[in-house]
Amino acid sequence: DCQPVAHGTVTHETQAASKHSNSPVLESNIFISDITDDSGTHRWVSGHITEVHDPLRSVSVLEPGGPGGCAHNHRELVEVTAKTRKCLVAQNGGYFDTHTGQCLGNIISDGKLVRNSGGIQNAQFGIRKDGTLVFGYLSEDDILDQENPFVQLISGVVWLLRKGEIYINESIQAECDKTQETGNFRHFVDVISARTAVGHDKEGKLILFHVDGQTDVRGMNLWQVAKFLKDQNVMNAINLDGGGSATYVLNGSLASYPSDHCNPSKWRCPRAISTVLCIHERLCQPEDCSGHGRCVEGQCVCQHGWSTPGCANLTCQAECGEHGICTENGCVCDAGWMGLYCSQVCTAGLYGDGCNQTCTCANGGSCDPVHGRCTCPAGFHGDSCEQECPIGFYGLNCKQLCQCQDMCPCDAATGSCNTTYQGERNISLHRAGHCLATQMWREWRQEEEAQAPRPYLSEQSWLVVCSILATSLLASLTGNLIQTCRKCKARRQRADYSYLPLGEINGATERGEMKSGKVLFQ
Amino acid sequence: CKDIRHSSDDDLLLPYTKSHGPSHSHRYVR
Repeated sequence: DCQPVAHGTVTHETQAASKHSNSPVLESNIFISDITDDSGTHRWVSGHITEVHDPLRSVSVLEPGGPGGCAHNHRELVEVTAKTRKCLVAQNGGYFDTHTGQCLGNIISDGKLVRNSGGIQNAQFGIRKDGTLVFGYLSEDDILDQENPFVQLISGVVWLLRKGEIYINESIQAECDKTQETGNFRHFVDVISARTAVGHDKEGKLILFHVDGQTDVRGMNLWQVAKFLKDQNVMNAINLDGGGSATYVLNGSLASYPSDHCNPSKWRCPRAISTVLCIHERLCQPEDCSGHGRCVEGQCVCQHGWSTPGCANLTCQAECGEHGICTENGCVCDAGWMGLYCSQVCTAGLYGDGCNQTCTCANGGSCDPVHGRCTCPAGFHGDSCEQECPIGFYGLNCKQLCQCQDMCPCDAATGSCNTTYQGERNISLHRAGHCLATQMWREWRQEEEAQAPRPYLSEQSWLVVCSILATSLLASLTGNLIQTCRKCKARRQRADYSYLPLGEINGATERGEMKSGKVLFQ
Repeated sequence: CKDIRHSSDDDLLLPYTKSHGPSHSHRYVR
């Protein structure tokens, strides 16, 4: 809310980094300039302006002494830290606690979040993954953004230039929450001292600034630094640590005049500081060229068989198709395939890996280019199609049974029956003769049957009728026999008699006497 | 290490120091 309204909620500026691949990594310039302060006093100041042509690939924020330095509150000479990454130019970076050595602000080093200050509103400089240079104030969300994350980030104090205009007064408002407490901060801005700063120009080149000095005695105040940078066509710039921390190392050697004294104080000594802004040879993408090449000035020089730009893919990766594997030596074809890109089947008669095996298929059998297996034509079988189908079988792989009557042979290829002797079928003459005679008889019989009138009932029908009649007769006889037997049995069981007085039988007298007689009762 | 003459840190230029006034709080934005 301390930001000028004209800028709305946008509290930082972005600029696409330049990518001058053919230019040298950097250009280091020394200046010795006459500076006139507000009181009209002239002073000579000296320092360095360094232009970086490909910031994304050649700028790194380094922890003191190397990775992990901030975690251990380490402090190290810029020269020493610079050697860990072979920095061509290195200068001191962010602020740190001079008592404990603790790194301050936000720090992202080569894509690794070293320190998150939770949205502290001090001037920041960062490079995003896509090469965007960012200057200004950032929220914590900005710092932790994963869509286009920061690969380098460092914190300073005071946004010196914004869009080519001096932005110090706005910075004082933004970076301090109570105006009555800005007294010390105003002094910090106004005092002359050794200073370092980082910015960018219109092309997106990164500009490193360093001026020698000693607080209150030599050097520049931040107004002078901002104006100096503005005159150098710098668009955005932030102030980094200064005073005795201001250090400039060129090709591994100290190239600035430190303001701190040594012990004893006869000499001047560079200060062991915290983070370092390092300009190194362009890094390749990926840095190790995927292990298949060398990084030469930011470009991977790939080993044979590996393709640029990252040496991650084999040159033949897309060309070997489905029938080959891409190797450093080109396509290695599957069995049965040949050619530069494994697009051709083995020529006829050859099979296997590299098509270096010879097919053994006989009788016109075709050869499988992968395994060399023979596919026999109809009528032949065997591993090499060397055998004719056995008698009684025909067709592909001799799996069909001949349907010929009376052992007549069939054609091994088509299965058609041969009723005449086939010499090449290797059948005995006797057997062929039998086949022929039987065949002729069968044909004659068929002709006779075809000419004779067809009976009303067949032989089988008559047989059934006769059987039924015979069974009926037998059943009738059996029934009568059983009935007769039952009658006989009944007569024996009824052995009682009754006597009836008969008047006369066969002409006897009326008074007659009772005489015995029999009457059969049924 | 004997060759390195350590700085005496006598030119401290810090934006917020307790010795020059009340402690200063930074602004945080989330």
